[in-house]
Amino acid sequence: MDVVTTSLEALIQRATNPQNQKPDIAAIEAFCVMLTKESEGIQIGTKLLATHIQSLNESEALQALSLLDTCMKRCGPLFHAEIGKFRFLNEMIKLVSPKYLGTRTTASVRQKVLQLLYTWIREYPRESKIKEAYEMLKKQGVIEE
Amino acid sequence: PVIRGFSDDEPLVIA
Repeated sequence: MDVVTTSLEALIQRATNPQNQKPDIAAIEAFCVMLTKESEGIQIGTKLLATHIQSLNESEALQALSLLDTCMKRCGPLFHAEIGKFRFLNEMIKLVSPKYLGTRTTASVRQKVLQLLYTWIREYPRESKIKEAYEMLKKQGVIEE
Repeated sequence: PVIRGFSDDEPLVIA
């Protein structure tokens, strides 16, 4: 296991730890910096985020979604492009789709996922797959406007 | 001309 993966893994564990009483700013900061500084950092970081947002522990999932939101704001267009691929978006879709994980995901996690997608459509219009995913969720009745 | 690499991605999952 290379040092980038182990470091990013350790950082996301800290940043999304269910024991956190308040956000671990240092871990969040270091995760974002490492994601953009290290080659492959974005690929490794998005895979870790996809895993953690699907945690069965609601606090961990919600903190991972907040970390995802922070990374979108801080990590730049290469990160947006990676999140804007179906490979990642599918992991968010599974959280809200009853065909996948939707039935075992809490309402607040499902709410946060939809809110992020809704926000990103406006903030990152070039990532057209985000809009495509959102439209599909509407068509499938997962989202009632 | 810039050769556009094919974007390595997967198909959209249908909810």
